[in-house]
Amino acid sequence: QPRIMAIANQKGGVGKTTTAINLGAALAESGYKVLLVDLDPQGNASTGLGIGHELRKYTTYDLVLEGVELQRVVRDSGVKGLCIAPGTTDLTSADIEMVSMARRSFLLRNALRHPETEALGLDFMLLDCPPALNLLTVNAMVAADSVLIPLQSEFLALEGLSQLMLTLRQVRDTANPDLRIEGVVLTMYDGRNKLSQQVANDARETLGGLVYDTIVPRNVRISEAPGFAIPVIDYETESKGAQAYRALAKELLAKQAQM
Amino acid sequence: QPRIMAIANQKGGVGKTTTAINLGAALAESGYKVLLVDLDPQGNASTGLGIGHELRKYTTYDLVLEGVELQRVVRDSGVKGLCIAPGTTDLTSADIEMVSMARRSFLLRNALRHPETEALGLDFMLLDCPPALNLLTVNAMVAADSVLIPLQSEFLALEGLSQLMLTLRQVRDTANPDLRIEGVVLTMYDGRNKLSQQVANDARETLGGLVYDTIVPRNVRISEAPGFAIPVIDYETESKGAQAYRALAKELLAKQAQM
Ligand SMILES: Nc1ncnc2c1ncn2[C@@H]1O[C@H](COP(=O)(O)OP(=O)(O)OP(=O)(O)O)[C@@H](O)[C@H]1O
Ligand SMILES: Nc1ncnc2c1ncn2[C@@H]1O[C@H](COP(=O)(O)OP(=O)(O)OP(=O)(O)O)[C@@H](O)[C@H]1O
Ligand SMILES: [Mg+2]
Ligand SMILES: [Mg+2]
Repeated sequence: QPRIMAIANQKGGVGKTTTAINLGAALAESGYKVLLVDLDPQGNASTGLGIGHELRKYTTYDLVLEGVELQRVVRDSGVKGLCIAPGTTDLTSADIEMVSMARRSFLLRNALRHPETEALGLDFMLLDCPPALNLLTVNAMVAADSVLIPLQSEFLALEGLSQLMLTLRQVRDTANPDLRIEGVVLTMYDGRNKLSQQVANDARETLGGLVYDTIVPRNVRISEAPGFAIPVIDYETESKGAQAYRALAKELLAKQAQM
Repeated sequence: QPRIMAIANQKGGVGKTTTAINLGAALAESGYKVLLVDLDPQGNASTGLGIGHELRKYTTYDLVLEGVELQRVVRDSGVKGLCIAPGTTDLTSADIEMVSMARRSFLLRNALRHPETEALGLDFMLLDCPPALNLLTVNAMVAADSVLIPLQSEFLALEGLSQLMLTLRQVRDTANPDLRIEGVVLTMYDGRNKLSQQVANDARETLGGLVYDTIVPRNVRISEAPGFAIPVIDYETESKGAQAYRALAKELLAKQAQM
């Protein structure tokens, strides 16, 4: 059974998609088979891997709301060992459409954990969530074994953490008792700036060992890579950004091995 | 009648809240009476002005869903000429609750344009939207005279623009025929970085005169200010960030005067 990780934080622009693409690529580089599930109506994870709107024959909308099997939605990403279930703007109305459906919070879990998906031979599924604690994000938390939380090193970023933790607890109590926090990764960190240092200190004080030692620095190569439709580890393999995501993959694997 | 501007972009972290707070403060400094309406469940605009959760007696949830009059929700922000209708995490479920309500897209418009609100003597209302094209954002577009679009100078930021324009057109065709685009403001611009320059060129090519001449640079004072619960023009009045938001207010007023 593949390990399923939701990458979630309702604060916008904190590096969810960037972490999904680049952690996914780093895990694939280490020889794992990884599926990236794009649950964001913006479809940035799909765009960031070069899958234009016209190439998205089946999408995660079809997966969650139309009952199309995962094997038909999954497609190649162009990166060895990394495949993707593309997103679509149709997901914008997913919340409203799911409201009246029975077991609405389990739709994604049922689609991803269907026995037929074993044939894909996956080691990991990374679920890229939209910037909201809406039904799509709840679906991801119900489907997942754990949640990875990117935390931008900015003042406003700490504000939403308690609400995110509350939602996690509610999902654990009502739908997914095994859900745990995979870890918290500090993103867009700028060592010269005291705000970044302050946020990092605050995060380690409140969250302790949940915060990875690996910190992802603000690195222009990371923000340039989506324009070339490739992960940063392929765009500029020696960049600080590429090194950080490789280190994150390593630390995450080491922590999982200890469990 | 006050001019009502929705500050919207479904891409997360592009500077919607930062623009709402600091443009609001710059307009207030020029002598206008400004109301900031916080429609984001994260409530960052309220936090950024020092209004803690325990101080938010009535919120925009009460305004939109409970029929509480605007005058009871509005409170002082601590900045002369700027008042605020605070947000709340209760807004997370607003979309689902509004789905079955009659005239659900007009709830905010009716609350803001109620005759009794004239007593507030406002010149501007700025509506800070969540990072989604959901019912809350649609409510803001239906209530507003115009939409101000912060555009982060990053590759992924251009991706969502066509979807945002599509939603604007749909709102204009179905609910608010006078809705126009106030303008597009480039945010977090880093002149040393060719990606910023490229995005700025692309934006001016596709959007022409809609893009303001004023560009908001990436400026650490802007991201520090919310930690002190004051706008950047009060936190560090000579900073590049404060100067940019004053210039934006001036350019916006000049453009409105020409209309
Ligand atoms: N470490 C980094 N250094 C520099 N730029 C970064 C870094 N991480 C992300 N970015 C850039 O910051 C922007 C926001 O990142 P991203 O889109 O991954 O965040 P997100 O949380 O997925 O946003 P949303 O809430 O809209 O889904 C993007 O333009 C991305 O390229
Ligand atoms: N010009 C700037 N220079 C530096 N930092 C900035 C600038 N504008 C915004 N920021 C910082 O970037 C982060 C994102 O900005 P902000 O929260 O205003 O975006 P948003 O679009 O409102 O996000 P959301 O989609 O979550 O509502 C914040 O931490 C903010 O302090
Ligand atoms: Mg994203
Ligand atoms: Mg905001």
